Amino acid sequence: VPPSCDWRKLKGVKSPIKQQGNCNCCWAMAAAGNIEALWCIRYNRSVQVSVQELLDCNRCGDGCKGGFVWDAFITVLNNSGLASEKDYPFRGSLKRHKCLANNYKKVAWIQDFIMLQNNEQTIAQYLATHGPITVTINMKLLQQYKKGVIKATPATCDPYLVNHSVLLVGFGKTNSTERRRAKGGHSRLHPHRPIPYWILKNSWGAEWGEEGYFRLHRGSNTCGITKFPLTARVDLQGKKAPVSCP
Amino acid sequence: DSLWEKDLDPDLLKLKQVFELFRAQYDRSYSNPKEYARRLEIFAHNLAQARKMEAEDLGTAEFGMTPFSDLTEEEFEQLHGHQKITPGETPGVGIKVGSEVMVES
Repeated sequence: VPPSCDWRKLKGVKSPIKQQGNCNCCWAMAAAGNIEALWCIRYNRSVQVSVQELLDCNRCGDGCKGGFVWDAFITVLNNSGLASEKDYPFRGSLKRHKCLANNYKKVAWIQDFIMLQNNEQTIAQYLATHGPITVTINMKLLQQYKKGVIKATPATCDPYLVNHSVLLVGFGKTNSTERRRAKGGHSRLHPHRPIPYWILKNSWGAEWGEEGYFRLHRGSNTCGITKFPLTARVDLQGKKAPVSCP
Repeated sequence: DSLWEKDLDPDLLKLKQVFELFRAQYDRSYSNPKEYARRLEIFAHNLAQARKMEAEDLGTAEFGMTPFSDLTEEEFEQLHGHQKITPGETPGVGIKVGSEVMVES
């Protein structure tokens, strides 16, 4: 596991921050972000896939009323891929829409999907060698979040009550200047010890958080980040060249 | 309004000013004065919560005014999460199929 990894630094991987609005479709946006990033890393192809297709063609057909990342991947497998965001754009309304998957050309597809072990070291290793993955966390602290690294306890953020899916795009450690700046020079615990963190991409627009991203402490299962680490696989096992995270 | 505001607690006046900044920044309007008062109350509660979160946080996080500062925790979860899950339920069991979906004719 390298000391840091940030897939946003790889050309083409950093796609625009999605905005789910009042549609409970974080699960679809996280899955779409996962597939887009993997296609860019694996095939050097920058694609934006249709989130609306994931909502309309979901097995329950009520995408804006919530769902899970594995539902999104099952939809991609059932539809043999996804149309582009341009062809099949996001509408985000609570109204149900007919599945139009057959009307458009597929721009990306997956071989299968997997859930990683519930272990932050394993997650970091997979992230660094394959690409961004989706995770599902407790979003309680995100409502008032502005910036910095959130380090919660089970009492302040229940790791079992996960309710929001996002894309994990990297990890790193704070430098001492950030810590001083964040807490006005009055660090309470270890003034010079860097804090390891995860970098996560949210789907609440670029106005929120750190330009649409946020950071969670790495190594303490903050907000249940290890509960459902899922990722698509875009190539056949054993038939891939190693990739390295910037 | 201005006469009435003179009798108010200065902290409340300051809060209202911050709330007006929030409304301007995130383009919020409310249907009636009662709703405005309710949202102001939620906003004040959330700012207090943000202070508490920042004090309890063990990292470097800063909490404060965000686009969601006029929502209750329940509203926020219902609007922006992936769905409401009761503690102890397995996720798959929590899925509601169809029944509450509004369909336009």
